[in-house]
Amino acid sequence: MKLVIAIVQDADANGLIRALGAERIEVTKLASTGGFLREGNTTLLIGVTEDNVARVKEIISEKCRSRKRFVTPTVPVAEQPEPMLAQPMEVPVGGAVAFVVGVEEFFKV
Amino acid sequence: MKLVIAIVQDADANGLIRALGAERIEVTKLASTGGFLREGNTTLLIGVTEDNVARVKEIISEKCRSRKRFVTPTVPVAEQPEPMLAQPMEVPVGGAVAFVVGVEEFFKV
Amino acid sequence: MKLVIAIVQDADANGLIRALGAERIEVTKLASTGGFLREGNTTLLIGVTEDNVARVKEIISEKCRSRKRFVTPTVPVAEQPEPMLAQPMEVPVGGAVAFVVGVEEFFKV
Ligand SMILES: Nc1ncnc2c1ncn2[C@@H]1O[C@@H]2COP(=O)(O)O[C@H]3[C@@H](O)[C@H](n4cnc5c(N)ncnc54)O[C@@H]3COP(=O)(O)O[C@H]2[C@H]1O
Ligand SMILES: Nc1ncnc2c1ncn2[C@@H]1O[C@@H]2COP(=O)(O)O[C@H]3[C@@H](O)[C@H](n4cnc5c(N)ncnc54)O[C@@H]3COP(=O)(O)O[C@H]2[C@H]1O
Ligand SMILES: Nc1ncnc2c1ncn2[C@@H]1O[C@@H]2COP(=O)(O)O[C@H]3[C@@H](O)[C@H](n4cnc5c(N)ncnc54)O[C@@H]3COP(=O)(O)O[C@H]2[C@H]1O
Repeated sequence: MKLVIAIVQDADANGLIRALGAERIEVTKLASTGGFLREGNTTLLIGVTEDNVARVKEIISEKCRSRKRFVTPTVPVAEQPEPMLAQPMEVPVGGAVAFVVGVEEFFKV
Repeated sequence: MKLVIAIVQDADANGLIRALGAERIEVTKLASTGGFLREGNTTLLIGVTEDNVARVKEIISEKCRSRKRFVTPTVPVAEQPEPMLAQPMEVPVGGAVAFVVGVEEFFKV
Repeated sequence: MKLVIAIVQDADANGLIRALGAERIEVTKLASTGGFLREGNTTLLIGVTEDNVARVKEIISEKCRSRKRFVTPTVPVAEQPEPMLAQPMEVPVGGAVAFVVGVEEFFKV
């Protein structure tokens, strides 16, 4: 058993969960927030047998796509020459980030 | 140190947390959602010494019980002959699902 | 790659996230609740290379501090001689609790 902890964009989360469910891959969804952009995103816990990890990776790649976000960087007021001149910055946000963690024991009640 | 990541039904969560606390087993609670039923459930993080994992399993088995949920499956409109005919489906929801994960390092500040 | 799962007090969370971001250490934030005090706290997922774990520990120690909370223990009504006599109890709450978990595979989409 492996636990895949995947952080995906809210826009892709429901499509991904449906695609996993269609192949009877169970998943639990947690609301989360990105540390840098402070925007909402989704953290998924996906417990699968070892031989299913590759398929989970494929489904994540199919369902999640990277996007660009325009953010106006908030710099401390003292450093800002002209508030009007703070140029919006383009920040790429990836489709998904995922950690595959070993599970020593799995039990159901 | 091991980290038990347990997904339990909301109805059992508080009783379980109280039972763990009575044995000084510390726990952190996260609100979560089931991928299939899209209903709220609870994800618990329980960091315990290796010799306490068995006791945590026992307490989870005592405090969490499986239930049946009746859901009317939502099928895409085109496939539904008569909306009235969509039979409610009985879905068993287990008491708990838990992953025991190895902890390489544990620290407190 | 290691995954640091840290539980910190809400009061320290934003300062910690900013300090991690300043060193380009990425982090995801989850709202959580303490099992004993039932108060809100913050769970952070911090995926870092192995050689960065020590630096993450240092930043957590710098940014998180322990505090004391005064709580009036709620005992079952029957046992309480005089509601007025329930003395508030001082409970120390640590700055942070963290679990470092091994990552078998890390992928980005
Ligand atoms: N200090 C910094 N300076 C400049 N640009 C920065 C930066 N930190 C992050 N970014 C950029 O901003 C995007 C959004 O980051 P955020 O932290 O809001 O949202 C992140 C975070 O919630 C999570 N994440 C990514 N790597 C992580 C890691 N190693 N550990 C934990 N969570 C991670 O996945 C989301 C998307 O990450 P992704 O890397 O695709 O996309 C990132 C990255 O392109
Ligand atoms: N391997 C895993 N990894 C991560 N999280 C896991 C998991 N196994 C279970 N969970 C979590 O535990 C909840 C209860 O699962 P259980 O298998 O007892 O009970 C399940 C199962 O009996 C049934 N079910 C799940 N997926 C199904 C599917 N594709 N087709 C038919 N029935 C399904 O519906 C019940 C509720 O599922 P739901 O997803 O709403 O809620 C799930 C999910 O949040
Ligand atoms: N091994 C572990 N696994 C998972 N999560 C863990 C953990 N150890 C700590 N935590 C998390 O960190 C928070 C702070 O814990 P700390 O031990 O510093 O501070 C604790 C501790 O000093 C005290 N405490 C906890 N359980 C107790 C009990 N059964 N009896 C007396 N005091 C307790 O109350 C403070 C707040 O506890 P609370 O549960 O509200 O909030 C906890 C919990 O959310």
